[in-house]
Amino acid sequence: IVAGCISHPHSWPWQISLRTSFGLHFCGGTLIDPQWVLTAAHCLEKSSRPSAYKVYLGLHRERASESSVQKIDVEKLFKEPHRVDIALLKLKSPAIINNHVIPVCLPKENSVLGGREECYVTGWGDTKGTGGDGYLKETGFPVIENKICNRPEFLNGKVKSHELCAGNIHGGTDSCQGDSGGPLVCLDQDKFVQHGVTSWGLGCAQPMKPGVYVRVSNYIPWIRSVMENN
Amino acid sequence: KGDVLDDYLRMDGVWILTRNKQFYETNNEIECAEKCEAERNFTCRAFLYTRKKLQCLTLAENSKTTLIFSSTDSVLYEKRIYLLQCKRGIGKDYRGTEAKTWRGIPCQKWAEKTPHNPNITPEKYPSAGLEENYCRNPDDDVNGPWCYTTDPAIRFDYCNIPECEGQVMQTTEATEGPTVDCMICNGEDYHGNVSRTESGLECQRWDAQEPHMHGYTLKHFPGKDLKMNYCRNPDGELRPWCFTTSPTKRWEYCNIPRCTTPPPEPAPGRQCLSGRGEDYRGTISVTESGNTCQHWSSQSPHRHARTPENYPCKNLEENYCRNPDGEKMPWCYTTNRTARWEYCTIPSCDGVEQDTAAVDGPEQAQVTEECYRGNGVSYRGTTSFTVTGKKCQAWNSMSPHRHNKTSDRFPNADLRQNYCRNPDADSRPWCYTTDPGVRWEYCNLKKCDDNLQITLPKPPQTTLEPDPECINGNGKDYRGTVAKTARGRTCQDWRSQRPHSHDYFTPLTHPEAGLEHNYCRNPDGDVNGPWCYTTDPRKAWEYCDIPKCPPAQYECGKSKVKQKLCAQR
Repeated sequence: IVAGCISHPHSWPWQISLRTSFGLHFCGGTLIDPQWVLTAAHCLEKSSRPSAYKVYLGLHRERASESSVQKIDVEKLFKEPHRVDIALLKLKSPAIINNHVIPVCLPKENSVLGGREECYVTGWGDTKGTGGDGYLKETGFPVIENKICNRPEFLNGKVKSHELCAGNIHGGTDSCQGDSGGPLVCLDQDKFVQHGVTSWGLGCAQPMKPGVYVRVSNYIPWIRSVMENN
Repeated sequence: KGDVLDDYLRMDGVWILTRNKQFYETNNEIECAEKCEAERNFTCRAFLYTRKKLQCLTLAENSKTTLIFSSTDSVLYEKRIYLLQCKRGIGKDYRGTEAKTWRGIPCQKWAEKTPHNPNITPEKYPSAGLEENYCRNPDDDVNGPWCYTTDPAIRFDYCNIPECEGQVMQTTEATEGPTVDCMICNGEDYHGNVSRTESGLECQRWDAQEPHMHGYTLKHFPGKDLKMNYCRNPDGELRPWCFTTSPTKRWEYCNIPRCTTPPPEPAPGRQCLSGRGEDYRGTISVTESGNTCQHWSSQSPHRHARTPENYPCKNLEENYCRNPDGEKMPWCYTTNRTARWEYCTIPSCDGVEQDTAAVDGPEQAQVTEECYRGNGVSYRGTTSFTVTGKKCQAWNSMSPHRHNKTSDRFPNADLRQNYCRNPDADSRPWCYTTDPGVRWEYCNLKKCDDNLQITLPKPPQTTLEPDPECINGNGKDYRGTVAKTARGRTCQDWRSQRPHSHDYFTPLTHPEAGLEHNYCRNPDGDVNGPWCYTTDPRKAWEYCDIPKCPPAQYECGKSKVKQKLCAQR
């Protein structure tokens, strides 16, 4: 996360850290059910073997030295069948739900954001020298409607309808490498709902180049069917 | 009489599919219109003209009655009188489709002889539009359009045709009522029924998400009249637009003519920030980072389209901060080449409005509540200072702290002025503070006297702390007090070396494993769960029988720790 701030420990209890089998963080993800994690498909490019990955939950520090940390192996990987940058991980055993580990809410199928919502992204990714490395950082910014985001001065038609943009028009704060797969959540009344999976961007925190997130509401039927059938 | 084309409504880039048509070759649209006027084979309601081929096609049908396709080279001209569902004067040129009398009796077809044998027939009055059983006024009746009725007892009766008013034009959606088909300013108030883009594509309905998914819904843009698939300008664009039904063209501007009347006199506007500051008309011309604003009429150093000409009603004067496009607050292009545009810091009107509210009628009478009950969710008093004496920020203000505790998100929380409230069921009333360094604080309020407290049912317990007497997973986190093995043997104290000596699993070697007393524990992550050394000299250790915890009940998306919600905007 570029700029933003270090979050209150365990205030984003659905954020997971996707790691190599040796424990090296490389992507984020979100707990959507005690045994299921949503992440980006591009985070799973290096290996198609579930044993190559580990999911860390309940952590604030990247070092994962807290006693609240749960480390769970991955049982199965499910990439979206049409090569959209979204994937599901089934954990070998359910995460223990406690004050440090709580699933996020998913949006209603095909629900849309109006382009004014205040949303938040979190992660342990690159900070581009803005500090807070090693801690779970957060930053907030509005969602930008695709009509605006696809203007020539923004992302010039690169944003597909199954994606959404979010960021500050001036840049300055953004998600970045290492935050991929993590959540973009928006407050709906008193609950956080995951509307995006961190996917791609043109650089990080550049003016007029907001981050691009996979639009979760488009994939609710797929998520539901994978979870029900597995 | 002006141009013959004045009687037609023009639509570029479309083609309509009709059965009755006649081909001609003409040099221009005017000649084609003359062909339409002179058409004898059928009633000409419209014509298509293709400039490249000089092709003129007179048509018996118009866009109200048949299919429309996009076709880049052609232009459709529809005779206005056939699009009107209202009458002008006595309605002699009324060509609408009303076919009932004012009493609701169906009209007889003009060409039929029963139940009444008419004197006025299509043959005798070929130019009177006596088609089907539509109400007409072929004989200049001062009472307006009429028809022979299908009731044998009533030979004829008048129809109830609404009057056309001034420049008002009614289109096919007769139930929508008359609508003005021109726009003033940037068409933000345009409520007309045009539903095609400038290239002739049909608009997608605003309440549809196909073929284009979008966020311009009624919910997100209330008050923007996003009905049907009509062109609108909900977001400060140059002019009305719509998403199109073409999968390859997400959205496009519509061609809405400008009204000939001059734009309305500008409202007086404010000198302070209220809401998003769209009505700010002050003279601040410096951005929040200290850059000087570029003149709106200048294209240097930043080229842009927010010019006074493009936005005639937005008071883009000099280089003053303005919000012509529904941004969060007034802004301007800056004279700094590296900062294209920035927001401005405009003092809030909150104080002024607060004073005004105080003198409002009885409904605004201020409630005096010096204490709160329960967690203060129902507190409706007017305290507006925190425990450390900081003044509260108004809930509808985003300065100095941006937040999402707004009255539209929490409509029942009474987020008025800057009064302490508890919209999120925190432990007591709180507010965002006006101190930029302190986002929020609890308020300087006491809990009401317990004796006076009303006992309310407690909300369901939502704690997620594990039940100490059951285990999750392998029970590594088990911290309960079971001290017997599954076979009933008593556990040995972890600090003791008798009867079994053990160096490895002690409170000193595993300080985080909870090795207290002789309670069952799982310091080594044994997959079979907690265990203990036993007091039976014959059995060194044994598993304990501790029940599995039921699946935790949780509320998704709700953290037990409040977020910072930090945002650098």
